[in-house]
Amino acid sequence: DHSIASKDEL
Amino acid sequence: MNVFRLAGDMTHLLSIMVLLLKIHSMKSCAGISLKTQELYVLVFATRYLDIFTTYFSFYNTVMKIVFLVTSFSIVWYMRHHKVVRQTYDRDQDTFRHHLLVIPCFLLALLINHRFTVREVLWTFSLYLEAVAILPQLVLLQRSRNIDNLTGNYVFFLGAYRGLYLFNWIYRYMAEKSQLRWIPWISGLVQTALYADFFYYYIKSWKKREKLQLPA
Repeated sequence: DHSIASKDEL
Repeated sequence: MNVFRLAGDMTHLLSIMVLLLKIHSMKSCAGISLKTQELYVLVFATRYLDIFTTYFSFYNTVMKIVFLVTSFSIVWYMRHHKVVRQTYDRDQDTFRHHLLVIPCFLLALLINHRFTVREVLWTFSLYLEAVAILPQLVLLQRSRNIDNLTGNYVFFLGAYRGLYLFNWIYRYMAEKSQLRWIPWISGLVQTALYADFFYYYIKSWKKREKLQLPA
């Protein structure tokens, strides 16, 4: 999932 | 995790440590904008809603907790601590910060990756973070006396997002990550807002003079 994958940043 | 991302997170952490050091050791929040600090509480509270639902890594969870706890405690100190709150430059910190919140929220409703509550709030947090420094920059410009800790605090805070820009370039090139316009453009705007401050910060550092921003 793209929108989840990009949320490992703070 | 690449070196730019780690360095970015560390300067972000360092900026908060510098601010807490000022508050704890000097018992002072002179020159610090409560408006900006309140905006950061809102930024972290809306961005880290996934803390209980999505697990990325131990590092990720710990850092989120640190940012939430420290941002809440800074606001608490500035509002309620009997000594610290008396050092707050209330009369100069007059930026109407809620005027930033509403347009950022409307923009997040209009421009987002997906129209869900969590995604809109996450997008809102990015837009709001981009402009959250404005009350602080205005206060700095009004301050005749910017102490070292305050100057360093703002410098590290700006360096953090600048390093994230390199992180995104690296991830795009090396990890073939997808185009992520919302964080990229927000991050670019956020970093650009510091340009003026960086210029005077580096100039004063080179000349070993006290930092002062032109009014």
